[in-house]
Amino acid sequence: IKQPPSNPPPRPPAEARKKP
Amino acid sequence: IILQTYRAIADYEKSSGSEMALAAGDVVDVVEKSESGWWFCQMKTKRGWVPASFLEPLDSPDEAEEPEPNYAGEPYVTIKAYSAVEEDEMSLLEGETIEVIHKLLDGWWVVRKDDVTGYFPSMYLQKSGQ
Amino acid sequence: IILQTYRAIADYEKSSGSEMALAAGDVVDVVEKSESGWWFCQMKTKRGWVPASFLEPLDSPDEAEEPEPNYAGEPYVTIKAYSAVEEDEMSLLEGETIEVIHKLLDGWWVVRKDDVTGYFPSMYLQKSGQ
Repeated sequence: IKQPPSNPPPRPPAEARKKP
Repeated sequence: IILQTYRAIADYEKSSGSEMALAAGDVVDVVEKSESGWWFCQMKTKRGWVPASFLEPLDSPDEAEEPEPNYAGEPYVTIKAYSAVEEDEMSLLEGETIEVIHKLLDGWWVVRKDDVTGYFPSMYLQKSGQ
Repeated sequence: IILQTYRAIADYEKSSGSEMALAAGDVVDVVEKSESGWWFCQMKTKRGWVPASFLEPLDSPDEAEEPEPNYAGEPYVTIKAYSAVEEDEMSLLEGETIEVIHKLLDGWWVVRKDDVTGYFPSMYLQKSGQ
């Protein structure tokens, strides 16, 4: 299995935003 | 190893080669979870019947796979009636004896009755004598 | 068993439950070829990294999987600068010491510096002392 991408993943999609 | 199964809640477009695109609703198995928030997943294997005519071989797409025609003809009998939809098809009733000339892979075989030839669905044909 | 691999040359919509839809370009393994022209295929397994935030568990989607927050905070240091894109994110330079409050699975951790908290990419953080 290759390494994960070297940039962070995107923020959660609008459907899944949690309150801070 | 039992992998956890997840569902995509939104579409995701790849932004690099090692990523996998997601369509909302896709079901995946999670192989590895990185703290970075990237999870290595495997799409749940989809399986099912598809029309052969919609497929081409991955290598040498022009390579002929079709069997050779048999102009002498092989006797078959219709087990279900079918009315031609397109001009190059045959209309036959159930129980008619015909000759199969060419068993094309897409399931539409070239058949001959008397001096008329045309396409007919192979699933409505049965080898004579069976 | 070595299966033959084919490519879909056109989109195909399912018309019954045992069929599989195809998108032009899909690559499939052929498991079984019926003379009817229906071939039983398996979609080539796609694998790759996907953002965890785009997935939900297949069973009990509301079940909380996230770890508990740690309000005392765990000391980490930034190994790469990042400028906030959204309002709830932190802007930090490389080499700054912060406290991680909540290690969310999507890879965007809640961090605190002095009295300010916000999201920061976990892949730009390293545990202090390592």
